[in-house]
Amino acid sequence: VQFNKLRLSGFKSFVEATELDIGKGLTGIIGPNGCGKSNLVEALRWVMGENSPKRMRSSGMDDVIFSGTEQRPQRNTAEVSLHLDNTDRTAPAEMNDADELHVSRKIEREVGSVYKVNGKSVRMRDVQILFADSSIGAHSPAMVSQGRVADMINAKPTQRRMVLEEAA
Amino acid sequence: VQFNKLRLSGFKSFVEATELDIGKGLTGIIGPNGCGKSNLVEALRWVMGENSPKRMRSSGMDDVIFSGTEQRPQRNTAEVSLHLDNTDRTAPAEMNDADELHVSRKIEREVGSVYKVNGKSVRMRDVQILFADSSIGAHSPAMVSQGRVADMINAKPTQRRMVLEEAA
Amino acid sequence: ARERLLSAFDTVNAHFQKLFSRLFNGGSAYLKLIEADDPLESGLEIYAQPPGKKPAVLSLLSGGEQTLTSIALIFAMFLTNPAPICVLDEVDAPLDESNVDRFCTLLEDLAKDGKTRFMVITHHRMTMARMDRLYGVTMSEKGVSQLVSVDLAQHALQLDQQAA
Amino acid sequence: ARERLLSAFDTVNAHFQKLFSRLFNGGSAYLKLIEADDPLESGLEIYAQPPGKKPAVLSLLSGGEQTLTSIALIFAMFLTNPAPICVLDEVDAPLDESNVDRFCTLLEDLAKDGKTRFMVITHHRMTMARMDRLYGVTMSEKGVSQLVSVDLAQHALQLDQQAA
Ligand SMILES: Nc1ncnc2c1ncn2[C@@H]1O[C@H](COP(=O)(O)OP(=O)(O)OP(=O)(O)O)[C@@H](O)[C@H]1O
Ligand SMILES: Nc1ncnc2c1ncn2[C@@H]1O[C@H](COP(=O)(O)OP(=O)(O)OP(=O)(O)O)[C@@H](O)[C@H]1O
Ligand SMILES: [Mg+2]
Ligand SMILES: [Mg+2]
Repeated sequence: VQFNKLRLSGFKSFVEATELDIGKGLTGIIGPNGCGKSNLVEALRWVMGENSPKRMRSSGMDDVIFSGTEQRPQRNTAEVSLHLDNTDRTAPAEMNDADELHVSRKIEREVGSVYKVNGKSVRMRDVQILFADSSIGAHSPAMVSQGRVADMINAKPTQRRMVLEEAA
Repeated sequence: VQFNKLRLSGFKSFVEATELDIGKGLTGIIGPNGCGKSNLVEALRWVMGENSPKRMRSSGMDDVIFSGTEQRPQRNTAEVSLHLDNTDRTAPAEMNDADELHVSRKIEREVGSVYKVNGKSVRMRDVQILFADSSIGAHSPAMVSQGRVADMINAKPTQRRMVLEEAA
Repeated sequence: ARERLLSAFDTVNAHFQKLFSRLFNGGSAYLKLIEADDPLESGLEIYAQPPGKKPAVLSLLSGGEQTLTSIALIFAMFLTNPAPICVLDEVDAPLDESNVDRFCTLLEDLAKDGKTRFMVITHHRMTMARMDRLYGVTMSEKGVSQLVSVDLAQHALQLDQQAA
Repeated sequence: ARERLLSAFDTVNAHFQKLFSRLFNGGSAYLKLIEADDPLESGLEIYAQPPGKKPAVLSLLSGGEQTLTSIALIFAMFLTNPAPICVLDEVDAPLDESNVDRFCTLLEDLAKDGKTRFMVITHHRMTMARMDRLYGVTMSEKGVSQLVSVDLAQHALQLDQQAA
């Protein structure tokens, strides 16, 4: 599969519907401290099935929903979707009959998350497997969150070995 | 007391005798990765009585002695000295009769460290007290080692309180 | 000891609140002792509200915001017990240009009473440009460090030429 | 599981050694399983020797050297199981100019088979200049993020003007 677009709405500071084109090669993301760059990274991990709030700098999963500012009220839902190209037909069998895969996750305050692939409800596990089969996912070594390099440097040797095991 | 000069010889990568003038105001230290900037900071903490090798990125205190390169053999001693201005006479009584204080620490491989103030041997404790009385020292909040800010951010609340206690 | 911690806490907290607002050009923050009735058993929590944002514990802020908030706390402890020297090893690494600018302005302010000398290790060009003098550390011979004086004006010129 | 770990270890170690020498323009490094006979109980230690220096465990290296070595390990794991996307959030923060340069050259090399798309969050001007396209994230309304396309040439020009 190939990653084409990331869409967010109501996710953390991205209250307005936002679309990020993931082009070929190297895409740079720049901006001042606190403007939302790492939130984009978290949105990507979240839609791929990140289910630990701690790993999203949150105490509860509802914390990823736009919590409001002095000018705007909080939202009650957040949605992130990923548009994948599947022309190489490398997706799992049940999802492998389409050129394009549209994976989405929507959370409703105090209700929970719903995952969909091409409009059809699926379990979180199905989404995690879809990405795991393509050697990617929320915890993949290819997803290097802010501070992760420093954590690796400070990690005990046994913790580092576990990272290697997960990558294997 | 006021800090005037730092001298190093045989300390980590500073094998050659080196003198750093600590001028008034803001002194910047720049250079490529791995060239020795943090070694300078460690030399300053070391002469003020840093006695934990772990806090010097070392397994044993002898590790601060120049360990040699392909071109040069290792050294067997390392020395760091600090030149302080004591015209305000704020040093502890036994050292308070001189305008200038010359504090030095010399380590000999497998023998240990010797501290001197103005040429006279003193105990490590005396040197630590000299600096503590001036609200400075190897573990002072004013000595911000590389990575210490990240450690503070990741610290548990109880660990942070201990930092505050030490600063008090 | 309990008295000493509480009194230090109040002084540090007062400095911290002012320094935060200076470094963030607005907003507010405060320290709180939590998790225990006995201060000597408690935890120190940091609450921060950058301008226009909701208050949050330190762990919910962005990387640069966490760094700037911690710098405010470090200097708050420093002002509580001013030292004759202050050494900062690459504390400005995660900061953007406008935060580095305010960080440097604060340094200039802390340095102007002449009682504290600052040593600032940095890779940031803006920070280098705001120093009173620069020393370069080089390893022209592999594994051997050498200290050289760097002319500020000359250095800024070289950097501009490299960028062009 | 033991077999899988040992086989992954060998592949990652082989990639790691090559990537280290590329990022450091020389020197050598290797991984070692330590502390236990059973690989599933062992620790992973990293030994690195930047050009002209003595071999040392990771914890004895400088901040920038530790970062560059870890980047080599991350990409070694990536090459062992190549992913369709790779996201790097400010990994270049502690690196000096020549290391950022080699880091970018490695990225260009990893990207050229077209199988992996890279998202690189950075504050480094050199990294920005080496990207194929740039997106800026802004908060012109406080607390609300907006994504904008940034013209590379235009951006580089603005930065030069700021620096002057
Ligand atoms: N649920 C939420 N609702 C609204 N805003 C949020 C929410 N969660 C986080 N934020 C805001 O997002 C900001 C953090 O953004 P982010 O971590 O992406 O910054 P960044 O661009 O990566 O900055 P840096 O360069 O410092 O790493 C915080 O200031 C926080 O106020
Ligand atoms: N005992 C020793 N003898 C010789 N060289 C040593 C010794 N101890 C450390 N070194 C060398 O000093 C170097 C580290 O220097 P230092 O940490 O000061 O770099 P730095 O300038 O702070 O770099 P960075 O910008 O990456 O933080 C290491 O590469 C190491 O090889
Ligand atoms: Mg960030
Ligand atoms: Mg350093």
